[in-house]
Amino acid sequence: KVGQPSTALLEEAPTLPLIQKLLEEAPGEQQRKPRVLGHPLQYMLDLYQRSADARGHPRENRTIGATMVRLIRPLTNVAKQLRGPWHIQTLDFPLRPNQVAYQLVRATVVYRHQIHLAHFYLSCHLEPWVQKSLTNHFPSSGRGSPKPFLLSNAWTEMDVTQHVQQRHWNHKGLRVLRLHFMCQQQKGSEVLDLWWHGTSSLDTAFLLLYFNDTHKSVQKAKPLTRGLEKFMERDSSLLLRKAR
Amino acid sequence: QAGNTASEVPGPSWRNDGPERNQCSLYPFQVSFRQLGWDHWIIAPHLYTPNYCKGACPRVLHYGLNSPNHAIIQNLVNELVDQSVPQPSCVPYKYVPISILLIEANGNILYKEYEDMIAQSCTCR
Repeated sequence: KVGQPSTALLEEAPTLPLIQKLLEEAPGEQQRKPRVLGHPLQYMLDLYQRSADARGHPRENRTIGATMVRLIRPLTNVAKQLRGPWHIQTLDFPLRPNQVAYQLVRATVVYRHQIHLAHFYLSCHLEPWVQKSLTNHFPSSGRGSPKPFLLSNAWTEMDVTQHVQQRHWNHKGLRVLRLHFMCQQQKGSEVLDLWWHGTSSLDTAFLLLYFNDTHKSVQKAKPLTRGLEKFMERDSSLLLRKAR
Repeated sequence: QAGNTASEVPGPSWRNDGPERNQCSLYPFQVSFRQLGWDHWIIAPHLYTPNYCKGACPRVLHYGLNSPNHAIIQNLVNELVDQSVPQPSCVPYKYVPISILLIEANGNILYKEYEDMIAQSCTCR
């Protein structure tokens, strides 16, 4: 079977758990590597280098605190609004249905807090979506929002674990985490509308979900403890007699 | 005691053991994800060292092979009772995980630690 596409070989054994996982996660042979560049890719490469060596062995002293980290980019069809000096994007991050074997450890969102475009500096922040957030004085900048953590001159990380647990579905019935990305012009009062349309939401924020794989420990613990308990309940003296 | 019994019993497997260098042991082996046809979605690492176990299992399964009692009994059955019951096989004993960075079909990026991906030692069972 030399030369046969590897996914075709995998499909011959679809019931094995690892194979199922690979088939689920791997793009098709024809589909080339999706184009992911810029900060999201660099962020994950840095995370990888901190957590594993060049041969892929997980580092003993890794601080990642999870066995799986998924970087999710926002959906492209986001609503864009302009309110006075504020530029607002509604970012929807698609969330998969909860997988039983994976436990969410934490969720963070990484975003640009400073954007420099056409001689204008924009100062930005993120706020979790709530029903009344687009009313009254706008925006509140931080009140009731998680405290952001400065990553660099331009990027900030913010914990959104609690918000990921909440249930929200978009108009297509997809479960999403909805956030507002809000930027304010720092210089002058001139409304700068053009830049917004030229800036992709994919370049401004991404979501990170940290999971732990609980499948292995569950699988190992069950037969041992249950089997032994049953045996001991039935006749504890049997074990001693057999050993003798 | 099972080991002593087995060593005193002459049998066909004694002749098949061959020189010690053919005994069950771990062999290093490296493959690239490109060779596996997965380089279109796996970003890191580029190389994967699954290793493999190969070699004959000795008639007397010594302690270092970490063989379970069942393997010792199966060896005895093969020699004393029924040769259609095969001798134990040389297979991986301990594994270590590998961390993989990959791009999913929808453009998301995934870091994941996969368990039991690299053979670290071998056993006869």
